[in-house]
Amino acid sequence: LETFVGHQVLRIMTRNEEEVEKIQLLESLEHLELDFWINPSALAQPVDVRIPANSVQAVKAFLEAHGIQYSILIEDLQVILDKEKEDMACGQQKER
Amino acid sequence: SSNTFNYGTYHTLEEIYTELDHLVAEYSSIVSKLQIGQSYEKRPLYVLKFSTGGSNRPAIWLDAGIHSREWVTQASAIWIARKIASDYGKDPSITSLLNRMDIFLLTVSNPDGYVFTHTTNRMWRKTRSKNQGSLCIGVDPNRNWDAGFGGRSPGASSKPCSESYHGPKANSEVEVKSVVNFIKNHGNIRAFLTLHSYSQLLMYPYGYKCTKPADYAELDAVGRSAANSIRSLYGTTFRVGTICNVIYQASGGSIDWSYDNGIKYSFAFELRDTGRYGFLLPSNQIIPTAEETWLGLKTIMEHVRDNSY
Repeated sequence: LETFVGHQVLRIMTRNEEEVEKIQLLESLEHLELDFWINPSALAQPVDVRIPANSVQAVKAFLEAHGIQYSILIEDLQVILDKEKEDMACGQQKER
Repeated sequence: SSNTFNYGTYHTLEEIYTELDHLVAEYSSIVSKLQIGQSYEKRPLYVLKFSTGGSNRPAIWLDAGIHSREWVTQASAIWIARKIASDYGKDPSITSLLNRMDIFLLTVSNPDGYVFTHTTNRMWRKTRSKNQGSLCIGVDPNRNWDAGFGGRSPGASSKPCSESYHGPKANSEVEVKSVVNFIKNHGNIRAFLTLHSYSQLLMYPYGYKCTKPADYAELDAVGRSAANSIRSLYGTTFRVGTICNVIYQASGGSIDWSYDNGIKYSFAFELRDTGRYGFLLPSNQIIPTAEETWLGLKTIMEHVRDNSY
């Protein structure tokens, strides 16, 4: 089972077309292995992206260098997945 | 009900399929189960049919889970299945709907991907088909429909390793082809509704082009009415509009295909996450999500029932 320890999900608030294009540039860098949960697109939408642990610093540095605002939606993805698995096991217990 | 199925938690594919059988057994007078095909890895594609008789009645199509990792959609679909069955004969609106129309519900549109999210990679979104000439697996099944297929758009990729890879050709994915064949053979589907998650959007065509559909005014009005119904329960606010306006231009989407094939009432829902979980919505939000989603679906279904075309 693939684990996601240290993976973070950032919520990026793009303010103009130029910033959207910068995020689309990020999307094209396959070595970062970014997983866009909400793709860079219409301005009114935030961009949510899962970033593997070893790319987190590079992506944050890029965003800060370009003054692009972001917040951390999920600090450590694996923590949420562990909770989800726990809930499932608990739910199955209840059913039995 | 005598049922022990816990709708407030996530379930494996086997548990979901077993629950489908329970629903058929418990409501055998109106619910039956059809197999419309098999997935790439040969898992059955089961559709629940809600019908009170007649043959080839006008019908409504509803599917969930085409993007396998969006678990709250499959979970909501199971809850909605039981809601429809148990409300027949009690809720006048559902009773009158099922006395005139049928409903087909595909609770797990992408079973291979769904199993893969339980066994190997929780983040998996696509199908599990092998891509010739590439090490990367899978096609985005919501870019694989014959609607502007492969068109230049930011929302669909020609790269097999991309999460939004459209596939080698339209309907290359057997999961998509099976639904297309079923709907074409049925020939009397009046509404095509599909559940995705997340970000609270209620969309209608088009996505593969940024022009308004011929029925724009009506679809927009029905969409807004459905969004108001959703909001009435817990205040969850959905944005309404064409795919292109609300998100981005993306080719090969299911509701574009259904609309271009004469199914006027074609809508896609992006269910809630109003907080910080994305598509990893905690299981304690399954039932509230299903309840509010059902109100929106019901509003659209009532409009379809009262406006035959």
